[in-house]
Amino acid sequence: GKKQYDREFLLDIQFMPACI
Amino acid sequence: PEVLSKLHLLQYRWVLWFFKNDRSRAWQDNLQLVAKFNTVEDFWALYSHIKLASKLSSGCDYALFKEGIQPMWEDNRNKQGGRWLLSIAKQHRHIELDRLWLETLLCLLGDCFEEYSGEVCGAVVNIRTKRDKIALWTSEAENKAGVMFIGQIYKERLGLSTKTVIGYQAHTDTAAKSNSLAKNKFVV
Repeated sequence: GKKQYDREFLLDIQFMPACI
Repeated sequence: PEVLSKLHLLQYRWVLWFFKNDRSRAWQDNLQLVAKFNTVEDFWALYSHIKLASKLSSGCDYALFKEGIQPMWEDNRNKQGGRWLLSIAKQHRHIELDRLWLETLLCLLGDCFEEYSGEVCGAVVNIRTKRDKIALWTSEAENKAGVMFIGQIYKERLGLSTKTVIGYQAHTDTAAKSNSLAKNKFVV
């Protein structure tokens, strides 16, 4: 499906720990 | 595979370009491809690693375009197109420029222009001595419905007041008027 992200979601991901 | 499944794929793959003005070289030779990415995580890794737009020297640009579209008027996807243009006075560089450029990037990456997102080609920030510019490029200047829809969403997302007017110019008009601003084809 289409990958639409709102700005708050995009900003939240900036500070998520890397999934390693 | 488990790591990949946790990354957030973007609707498009994007390319970041950097332009540094060196008058001894041809325009195209001053344009460098910095990186390509197609996940939200890779975008932030790149964004955190590079200078903020406000810290670039005068004469430099960043451009973010969909993969396959060169950040220039001559590209087939741009030549019938145009741009929504923000002009930012120097005294606002350190307050507003980085915020407005990041909001522009988030509009592109989040694919926020609904059914008209296919019309969007990319965006450019120009750092200049007097006034910086940020522009959102679309592919079809004659598509009034698409251009107006994109302009209205863009203005709202930038948090500009209703009193602020931003204009859209066709690239063909801009190219013909290299020393002055082209006339606005549309405004929001």
